[in-house]
Order: sequence, then C-alpha cells, then structure tokens
Amino acid sequence: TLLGIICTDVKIQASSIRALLTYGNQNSFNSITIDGDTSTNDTVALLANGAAAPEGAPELSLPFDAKGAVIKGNVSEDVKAFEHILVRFMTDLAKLVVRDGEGATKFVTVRVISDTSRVAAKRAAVSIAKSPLVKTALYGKDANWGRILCAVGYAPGIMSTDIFRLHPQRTSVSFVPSDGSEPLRLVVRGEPEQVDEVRAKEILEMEDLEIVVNLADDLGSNQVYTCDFSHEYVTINGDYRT
Amino acid sequence: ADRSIPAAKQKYVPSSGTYPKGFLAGSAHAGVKASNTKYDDIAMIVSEQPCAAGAVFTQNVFKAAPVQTSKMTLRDRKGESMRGVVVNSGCANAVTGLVGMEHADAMAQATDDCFGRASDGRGPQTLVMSTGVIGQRLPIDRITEAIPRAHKDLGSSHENWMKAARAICTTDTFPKLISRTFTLPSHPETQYSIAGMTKGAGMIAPNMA
Repeated sequence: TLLGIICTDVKIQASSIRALLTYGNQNSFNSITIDGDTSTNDTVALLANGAAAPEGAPELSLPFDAKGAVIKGNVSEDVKAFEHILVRFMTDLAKLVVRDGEGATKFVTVRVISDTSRVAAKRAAVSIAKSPLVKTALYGKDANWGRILCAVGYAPGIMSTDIFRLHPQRTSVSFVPSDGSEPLRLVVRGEPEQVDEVRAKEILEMEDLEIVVNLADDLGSNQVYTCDFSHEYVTINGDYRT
Repeated sequence: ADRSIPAAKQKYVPSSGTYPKGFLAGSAHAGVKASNTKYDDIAMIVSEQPCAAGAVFTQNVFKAAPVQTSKMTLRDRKGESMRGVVVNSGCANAVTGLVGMEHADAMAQATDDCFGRASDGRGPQTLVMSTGVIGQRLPIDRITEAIPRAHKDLGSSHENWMKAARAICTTDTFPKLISRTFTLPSHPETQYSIAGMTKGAGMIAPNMA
C-alpha cells in the first residue's frame, strides 16, 4: 500500500487543494509501479494551514468554471509556482517509494516518446515497467531489449493500431546511463544494433538507469518509475500474512 | 524483525529538516501486528489550528474502510476545518465489513477527542489511513488506547517527524521523509515550508483519484 501525508504552511483554499493534489499526483505517485498491484488502501493527503502566511495574504485558489474545471488562463503566479513546487515534491517522494520497492536493487525510469499521444506513451511505459520479464532481466543485468519491445507490443490499446498507429519499423530502444555517459542504442528504427555486451553490463551495474523507447520520431513523451524484481520480493511476500 | 536501515539506503534518510509551522507529528506503539512488540505503529500528524485538506484515494473497487471513511469526512467538511491524519501500520482494515467502518470511525473519533471534538456537527476532523494485511480486523482497543499516547508524543522536531514516518512503514526498509522551504512570487520575503512522508514497499501500482 502507498500512503502519503504532505503538509504545508501556505494558505490554500480548501476547494483548490483537491485539484492541486490531483494534478501533482498524476505525474508522481500515479506514475510509479513496484509490482503492478493496486492496493485497496492507497491514499495521499495534502494539508495546508496557512501558518506561515503574512497577515492579510490571500489564500491560493484556482479559478473554476461552472462545471468545476480549472480556467487555465486565470491561474495566478503564486498558484503556478506552488503547483510546480508540489509536483516536484510529490515526484521526489514517489521516487523514494520506488527506491525501496520490496527487494529492489535498481531505480529505473522508463521514458516512452510517441508522436501520437501521451496516452500511448504512458500505456507503453507502464507495460514495460510492470513486465516481470523486463524487471527480472534488469535484476540479472541482462540487456534483454526483446522483452522491452514485447511489453510495448501488448500494452492496452497499442495492439489496436488504428488508435495509436505504432510502427515497429520506426521504434527504437536505448539504455541511458545515470552517469551522463553515452546512451547505448539497442534497437534503431526497428533494426537491432550490434550490442556491446560489456558496455551494457556496465550500465546495468549502476543503481539508476533509464530505458528510452521512441515509438516514432517525435515529441509527446511520458515516463514511469519502476524497479527491478528480485528473489527478495518472493521471500518477502511468500509469507506476508502469517 | 530488525528494522536497521540498510547501508545502501541510508543516503535517502535525512538527518535534519525544516518543517511547516503549526504542524506536529507523533507516534506510539499499539502492537497492531502481534509480532511487533516494540516498534511504533501509530502515527499522528496534526495542525495546531484547523486547516484545509484534500486527498486522492485508490480506485480499487474494494476500498478499505479508512479510505471510505476519509472520503466521507472530506466530502462532509468540504475539506475545511480539518485537524490531521491518524495512521496505523500492520493491518489494512480492508475487506472488514461494517465492523471495519466502525473501527476506522473510532480511530478518527479517538484522535478528535485528543483535541476536543468540533461542535459544528460535520463529523470527524481527522483522516484515517491504514496499511498492512487485508482481511483482518484491527485490534481497535489497543489502537484507541495508543492514540492518546501518540497525541502526547506530538512535537515539531525532526525526530518527531522521523518517528512518525517510521511508524507508517510496513516492509519498507527506510522511513521516507522530505522537507523543503520555498517562497512565492507575490511575497518573496516570506519563507514557506512543505514536508511529507510516504511509505510503500509492496502492492504498489497506484491509480488514485
């Protein structure tokens, strides 16, 4: 189960908190997966008491239209700034959860770039991040890019090419090391590269790793944070209830 | 089990922090899980003054009792005049029927009692969270006895926050606590703070709304 409690001494209008939290949650806690199981108890709360606000300072509030949707053009600079702070803060909290996934030894960012939609990118990223075969390969430091492409290929909606127009011959896969060194290209536009296994091993030895999948050549992207899948996960969960 | 933090994870645990004004954190031991004989498993985070609150919740159809209770609390209060959050680890209070709902409500009421219940007739001012095993009932007497002890433990120090962050853990190997300061464009001379704790470890693929 994921639980989160966030407190701030900014003054925020109660009706705006939910919208701010929902926005922040989408690219943070809702973009992580350890084992693909959605709990019955997941809850993240945001509390704001205004204790640090100077006398007379207005509370942060979002402008809503009659249907309850945020009127984006009318958002104040203070709200924009706080929203940015909140998203980064929630993302950093969410990343800590991934780093401590049961049995995890690696922190993996899965970034998918799509020229059709961010939804397609998210679905593909989640599919990779949830795949037990991808995750066990990461644990074993095996550059098994075939499993990555396989997981993209069965992502919900992806198989319906009318919707997402996935073209295998335009799809590329790379590992991006966390030390800033050159990415390792595994597949380029549907063609497998001659993989330098020594270099692949070097990258997979690192605690942090990014997998980049480009579904075409462009620009909408989405990312999901995950971890590897080790023997320890089975050990922990084999007798959790007892 | 031994809860010493693995060497590889110690870099993620802060040794100090700057916490938001007017918020207090506390914890206590209730022994929710029978095998836990010494570690705190009740956490309380409260605002000294009533505050605004909101939450996102799991969309799993089998929502645990504390999820249902907390949703109702926020709906009834419109997110206003809240006081805080009480959390137990060791038992999820999920799929526990009507008794589970009563237990979640008892946790909220026991926490409210520590401050004096609101007289506005709008129900509890406390959100409830539980984490642990599904399908088992809470040892509610032990929990409601521990809640006043968590209240007595409340404080604003880094140690208070860290103990609370530890108390919400289950299979986590380290407490997850972050705090930051910031300013806003309209009054850059005012320093604000934000602090948060989280826990996870397993059964993690959140889809909250």
